[in-house]
Amino acid sequence: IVAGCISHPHSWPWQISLRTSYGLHFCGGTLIDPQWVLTASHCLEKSSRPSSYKVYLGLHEERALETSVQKRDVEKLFKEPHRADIALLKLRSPAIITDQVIPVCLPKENAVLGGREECYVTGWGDTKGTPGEGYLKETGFPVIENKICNRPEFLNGRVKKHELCAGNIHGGTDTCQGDSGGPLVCLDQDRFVQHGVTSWGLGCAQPMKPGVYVRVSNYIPWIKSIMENN
Amino acid sequence: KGDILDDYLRTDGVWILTRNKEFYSTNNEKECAEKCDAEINFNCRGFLFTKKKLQCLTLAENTKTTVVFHSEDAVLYEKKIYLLQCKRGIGKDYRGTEAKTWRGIPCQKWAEKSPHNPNFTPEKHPRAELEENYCRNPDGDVRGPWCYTTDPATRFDYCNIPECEGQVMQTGEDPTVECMECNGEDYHGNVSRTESGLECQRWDAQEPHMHGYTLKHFPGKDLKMNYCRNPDGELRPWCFTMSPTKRWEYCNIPRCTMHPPASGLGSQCISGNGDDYRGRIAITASGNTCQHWNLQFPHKHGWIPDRYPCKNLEENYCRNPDGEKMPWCYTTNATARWEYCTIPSCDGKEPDTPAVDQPEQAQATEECYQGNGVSYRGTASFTITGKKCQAWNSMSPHRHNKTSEHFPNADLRQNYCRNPDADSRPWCYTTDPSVRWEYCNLKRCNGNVQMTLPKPPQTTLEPNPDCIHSNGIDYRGTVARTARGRTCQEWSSQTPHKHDYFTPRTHPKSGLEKNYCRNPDGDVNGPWCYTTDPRKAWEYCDIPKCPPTQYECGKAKTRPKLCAQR
Repeated sequence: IVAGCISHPHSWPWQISLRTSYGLHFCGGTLIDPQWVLTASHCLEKSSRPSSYKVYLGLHEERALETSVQKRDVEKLFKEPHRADIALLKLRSPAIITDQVIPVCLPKENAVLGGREECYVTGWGDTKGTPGEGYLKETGFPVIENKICNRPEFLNGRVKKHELCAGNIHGGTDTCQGDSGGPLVCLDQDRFVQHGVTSWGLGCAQPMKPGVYVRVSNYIPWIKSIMENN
Repeated sequence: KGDILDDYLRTDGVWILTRNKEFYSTNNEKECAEKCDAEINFNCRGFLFTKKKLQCLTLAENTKTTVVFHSEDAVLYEKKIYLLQCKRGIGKDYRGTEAKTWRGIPCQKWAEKSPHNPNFTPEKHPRAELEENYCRNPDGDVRGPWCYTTDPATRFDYCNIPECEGQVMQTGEDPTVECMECNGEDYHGNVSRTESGLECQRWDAQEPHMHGYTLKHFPGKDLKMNYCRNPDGELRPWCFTMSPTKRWEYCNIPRCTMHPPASGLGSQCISGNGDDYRGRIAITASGNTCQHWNLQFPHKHGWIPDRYPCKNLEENYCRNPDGEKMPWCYTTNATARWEYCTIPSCDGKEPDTPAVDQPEQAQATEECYQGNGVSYRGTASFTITGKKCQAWNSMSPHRHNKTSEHFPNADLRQNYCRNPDADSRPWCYTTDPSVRWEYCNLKRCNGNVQMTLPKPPQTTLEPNPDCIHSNGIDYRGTVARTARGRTCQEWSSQTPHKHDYFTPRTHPKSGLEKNYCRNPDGDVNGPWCYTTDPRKAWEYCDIPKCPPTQYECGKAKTRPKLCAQR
């Protein structure tokens, strides 16, 4: 996360750290059920073997030395069949729900997210030299309607219908490498709903270059069917 | 001021039925109009004048609110202001008949006392013409006409009244004008076809194209029916189309004749936030030269002049196109993206030089709070890190829903520390844009004992040893008998069954203690053990499943900081 701030410890209890089998953080993810994690497909490109990955939950520091940390093996990977940048991981055993480990809510199918909604992203990714390295960081910015985001001076038609943009037009704060797969959540009444999976961007925190996220509400049917049938 | 009849819309040969009226005799329509303007018995919305009998009837109603019928000799004059279903500026003189909020909640009658006891009533504010339950703006609210609502939970809310600016009102012509000014941001006409002839999709429909241009997200943009609009600073009005293959397209709207800039002399100095400043200062407060608006270097930006023809983004002059607190510009200094400018004020006061805020010294308060501070009513207004509190009735820099409407008993006055939502101690939103809220600089009255948050009873850090989640790979209970009743063999033992794969040494993390049932290989059927029966190498154990864990998705136990960067 570029700029933003260090989050209050465990104030984003659905945030997970996706790691190599020897414990190196390389992507984010989101706990949506005690036994299921949502992440980005491109985080799973290195290997299609579940045993190559580990999921860490309940952590604030990237070092993951807190007593609240839970570590889980991955039992199975499910990539979205039409090459969207979203994937599901089934944990070998469910996470234990604690104050530090709580799943996020999922949006309704095809929920409409208007422009200017204030949403938040979190992660342990690259901070581009801004403070907070090694701690779970957060930042917030408005969602930008696809129509505006596809203007020539923004992302010039690159954003697909199943994606959404979010960021500050002046840049300055953004997700970055290592945040991929993590959540973009928006407050709905008094709870957070995950509307996006951190996916790609043209650089990090550049003016006129908002981050792009997979629109989770498009994939609710797919998520449901995978969870129900596995 | 021009002819008095300019304010009226004339219709020949009609008569309207109205209870409230007064009779006069005048020589001509002008005199009758003067009677109407001077009427004190009711709000005169217009008058009838009969040419033969020289009768003048001042009317409390107009064709919008009562029945019209034919009358050869009569001429009806209606005050235009009462015909407009749109507002000028903040709508202080709006007299339309809109009677629901922008969310669609019916308005409460101004004269009624329930469900809300109003501060603004027809008796107290006769000039505001608080009739029926029509949206009005009696207090000059910058956000325009509003009303008390019939929803007990919502005391008041704003109404979605379209802007009237720029419309040219012709006598007898339909008040919505079929031309646009500038880029048509204020166009309110009813063209509903695109330049290539495609029919427009309704704004409140999500088929065939899903979108976020909803009334909720773009209030005040008059996104009505399927009319072409420009809610987002496009080059001109547009709409989503009914063609599945064409998401959106511009519409062809004729341009009206341009109006001169709103402020004459004012354009060389600033009044208010300087959004009408048209001077030629092109240097920022810190001395940086401004970047030309039509350049994208050194700073890329979205304020492209031809996209905003009415903002006069000429050359590199300081401007305020987006409601900032004063004119600004992008700078030619690569490290300073944009800065405010110092512009002389029109009222002769010293120009508003944008100094960097100096944090005010935190006021040391000796006050304290009882319990978790829900009943605290002191005046402390600084946070534990010394940040000043944001006023509760302000939405800047942080939007929120902790308003006195939603928390009437929380005494959310000024920017005093409060605890409206039963948190652990008094807190407030901060004036620091990067820190949404913090606890306050207050001690608890009975000593400075740090309050630890009570743990909700249903959350335990250790897994419940007596039941299993899913396949029980984490089971750490002490059951040591198989489902068939056989005693389990010790994991560390090789008799009666020799095994070298599942041992405490080879699987240190699987909890292979004593002869307890375990699931070291993630068997889908759950925990098992080797048995002491020489005839049976191993068997499953019978461990009950734990009840599903209760939790509320999306709700953290620790409140997030919610820092947002502007």
